Amino acid sequence: MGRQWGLAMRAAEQVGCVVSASRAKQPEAGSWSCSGVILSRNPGLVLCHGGIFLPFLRAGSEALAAAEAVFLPGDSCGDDLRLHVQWAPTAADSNGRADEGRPGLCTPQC
Amino acid sequence: AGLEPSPPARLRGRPLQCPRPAELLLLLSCPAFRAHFERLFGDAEGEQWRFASVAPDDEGSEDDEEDQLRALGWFALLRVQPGPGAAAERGPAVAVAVASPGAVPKGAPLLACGSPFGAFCPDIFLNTLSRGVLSNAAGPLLLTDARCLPGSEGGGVFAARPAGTLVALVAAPLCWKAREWVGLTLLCAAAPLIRAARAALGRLRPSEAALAAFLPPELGTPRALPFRSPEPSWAAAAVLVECGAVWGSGVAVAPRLVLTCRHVAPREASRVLVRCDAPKTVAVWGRVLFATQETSPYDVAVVSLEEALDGIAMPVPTERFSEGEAVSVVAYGVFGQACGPSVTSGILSAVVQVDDTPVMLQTTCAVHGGSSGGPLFSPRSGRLLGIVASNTRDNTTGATYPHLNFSIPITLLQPALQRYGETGDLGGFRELDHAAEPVRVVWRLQRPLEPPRSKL
Repeated sequence: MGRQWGLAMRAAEQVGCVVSASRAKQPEAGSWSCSGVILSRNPGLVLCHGGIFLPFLRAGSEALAAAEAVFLPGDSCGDDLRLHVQWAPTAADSNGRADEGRPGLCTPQC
Repeated sequence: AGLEPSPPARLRGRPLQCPRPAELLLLLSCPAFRAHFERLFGDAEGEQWRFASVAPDDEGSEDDEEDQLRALGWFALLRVQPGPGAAAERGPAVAVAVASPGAVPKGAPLLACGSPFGAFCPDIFLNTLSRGVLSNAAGPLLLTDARCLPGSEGGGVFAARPAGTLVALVAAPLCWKAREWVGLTLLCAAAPLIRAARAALGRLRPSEAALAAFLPPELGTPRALPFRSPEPSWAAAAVLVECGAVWGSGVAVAPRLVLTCRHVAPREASRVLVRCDAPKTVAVWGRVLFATQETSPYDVAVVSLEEALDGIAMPVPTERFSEGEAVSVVAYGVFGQACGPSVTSGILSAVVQVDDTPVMLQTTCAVHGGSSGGPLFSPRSGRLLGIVASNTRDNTTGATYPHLNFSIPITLLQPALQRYGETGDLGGFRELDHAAEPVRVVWRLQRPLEPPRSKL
């Protein structure tokens, strides 16, 4: 089981990410964030929780209450929604050139 | 302010990718998840269920709380805008495989990976790992005892076998029932969300519909999975015991005999209904053969059934305990009949002995109201270690601690069970009413009595 855990941990860490949402015109209004999973790298597809989109729904939370609702298109949220996704680099990324020469650029301010 | 860290002595030292802009493609919901949620938690106000807030302000209004409940079963599919090196990105496009619904059995080990507090200090909190088991399942609504924190909503929960298969996403990391923290995390199975995404993308513009091809595949089907291990046979011995308005858990120790707690079935000769869920759901009437007296430290009752519980492998009692060994509690706590027994995992944190005889077991498994009488097993050996008697409450603050709980060692009960099985004599159980004072002191959570000191 120990080896299995090791493999599972590596797999989990390679697809884990954090998603943040904010308003383009009102960044001071704060941001909402949650965790997510990278489903595909190229194209980049991420699945995350829907709760952070509540403040951005054009029709308010009522849109989520409809029993028959299975999905809502992206334009259910206002145009001022700004999303960012951050993740740890994969081994391939670390060896690649994407971050070369930019150390510390991503250090977030706590 | 409480989350402001001191300067860390040592950072995890991982360079992070720059936050990459993304667009919202879809908001997705799993109707089956919502239906099961409604069934299990629907009377949320009556049962006083509360879930971890996804809003920044924990002291939100009732409207906020209602909004959060609505959003609890919704997830989002995003497309990340390609970075400057996108064309050179290597490796497979699909990043993860998804477990089919029902592929992971109850009790199977799981690994949760999320970012506590969301985007707060990702260099420290990104991809924090937590281990647990699949505690319960109702369709795509899953529960795990892997401990998660606010901000880990949307985080992935992965199987250990095959390693890294995505099982579910965190829907609510924390929940409380009647102001008691229930040490379980609410999950939504990943497979139905991926299916919903695939179907929904097909109804969008062609450029977006094409993205469906990049959604991860489901790994096999439940019947043909290479990794599916059968649910542990020992878990099937857990039963639900209803005695009038009171209910709790129990364990079948013989086809017609169930052990439970006195506070679940307190009156001898009273009728009780015993339900079990595996291998099939059955309900059998029985009567209380024996219940310890109120003065006994051992909270034990024995129920004789009118019909045999067929098809259940009777548990083998252990003969010894090892502090630190992995243990599991199987019990109907929290949900009762609504959702089959839950499995929670932990270790045997203490074996309290009096005169070299184990008289109390402590575990780190999450134990909730309704778990009393449920069996404590060693998942490694499958042996029965004891029955759960209580968790812990601080009467000063009113706080309940589900991860500190007390069980009665089966080694104390086994001689009486054997005697009853061979002769029908309940005398062995009656001896539980005459426990020595040091044992009573232990179960009252008092300090051992010191020998009287001479005043000379």
